[in-house]
Amino acid sequence: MFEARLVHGNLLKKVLDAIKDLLTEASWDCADSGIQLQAMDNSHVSLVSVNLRAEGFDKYRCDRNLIMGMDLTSMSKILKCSASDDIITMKAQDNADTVSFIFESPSQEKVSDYQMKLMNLDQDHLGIPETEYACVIKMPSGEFARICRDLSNFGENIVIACSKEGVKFSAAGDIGTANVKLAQTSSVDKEEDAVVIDMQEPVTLTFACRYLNMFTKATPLSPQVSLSMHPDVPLVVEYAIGEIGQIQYFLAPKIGD
Amino acid sequence: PTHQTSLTSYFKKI
Repeated sequence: MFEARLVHGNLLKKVLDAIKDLLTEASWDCADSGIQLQAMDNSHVSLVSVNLRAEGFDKYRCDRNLIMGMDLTSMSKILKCSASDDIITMKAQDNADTVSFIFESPSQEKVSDYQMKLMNLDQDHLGIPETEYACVIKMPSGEFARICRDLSNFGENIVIACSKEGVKFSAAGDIGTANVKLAQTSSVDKEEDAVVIDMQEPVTLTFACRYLNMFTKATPLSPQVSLSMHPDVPLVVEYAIGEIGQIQYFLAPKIGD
Repeated sequence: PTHQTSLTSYFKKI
């Protein structure tokens, strides 16, 4: 028996919004410790990793490890049937071929129950080596989304250059060039407005705008985003999922011919 | 000109 109840059901809706443009189907691995999803996009350029800790749920029970393969478009359609303040429960029997989504209004006066067929997915899993990143940039997530959107107007790539002076986002194309520089903030009223750069050595890498823009669909999950960079390895873009976990996107860099 | 690398060239399939 698997059962996970989340009073802040809206977080689950936001997680789906953050992955459904990148992935059409994926497996949720349910264990005693929580729920995880790891999947690459079809072109094997990016990878999404979602981790929801068991203790983050208001009720969590997982008697046996369970892999629930889901069509994420269908899951998203079902979650759209819930209200933003609904309590969401996911439930499945051991070896079941369906999963139930139960939505309760905060007053408990309306209870909806949706069942969805599970899929058997044969997906590649990747072993991600532990990396000490040369640069970790923490910045407001809305600012990152804005920069990715603005620079997409100039070209298909964004160059991210991190040095001790700060971080510079650049793009170039037919209409001209664009550069946005952010310095580390000295003092801020709110922690979520801070730009903090932890740099061991300067790094400059190039990434496809298209993927960065898809990652920023996670912006509603968290006021801050962290970008971890290291020479010649994939970028990690990470958002917290409330108090219950995090979503990480890995993106392979573009390299010169 | 740049070309897109694949994640599988950095991370091993398990």
